Amino acid sequence: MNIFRLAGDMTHLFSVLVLLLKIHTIKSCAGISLKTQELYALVFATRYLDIFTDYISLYNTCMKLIFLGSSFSIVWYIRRHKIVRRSYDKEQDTFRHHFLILPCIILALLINEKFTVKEVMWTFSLYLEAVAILPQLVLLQRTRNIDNLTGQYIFLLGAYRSLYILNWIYRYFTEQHYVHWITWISGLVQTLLYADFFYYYFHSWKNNEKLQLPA
Amino acid sequence: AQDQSTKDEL
Repeated sequence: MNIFRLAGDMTHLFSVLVLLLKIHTIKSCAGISLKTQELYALVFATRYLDIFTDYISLYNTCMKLIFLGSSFSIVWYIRRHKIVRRSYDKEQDTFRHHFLILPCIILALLINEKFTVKEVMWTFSLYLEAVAILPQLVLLQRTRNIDNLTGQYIFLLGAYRSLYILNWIYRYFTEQHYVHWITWISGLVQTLLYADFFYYYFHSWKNNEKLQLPA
Repeated sequence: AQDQSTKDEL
């Protein structure tokens, strides 16, 4: 464990807690893409298959349980909660996320480190996580209004992956044989998807104006 | 071997 990875995990944890807090307190999911949340639940479900078979550390197991619990409860809130579901913008959240899942499955079958079920599912979760934010970013472009909790949520999500890139660089230089192109490339693609959001987020914060994404 | 992989990451 290094400071970059710990900071990344904490930022990631904080992003899901911010989102849960927003939905739970104001009983609204306005501006939140259910598709992105479903994709994240799928990412965690396919990545943490080893939660009961490979014990790595208490920290690792606790964080996996928190991420699984929070992502599925966010999906439950938006789908089932009688008040929250009314604020879900079904017409705007139209990104066909099935078009993301299939290519990730195919890519995971083609490019992986080991052709086993667990490894292919793990690789699938990496590819899917890289693109899972797309429905949310498309929704933001459409609705154009970004309440600051949603903006903070997306900013924290992007920051977590950026910190993980620093973690990989650190581990590359401190641990021999630590070379994982699949993890690094998908993590880099994911971070680049946030780049333009970061740009507008930073400028709106600097000029202290409401965050507007260009149409 | 475990810590050489990224499986110890979340």
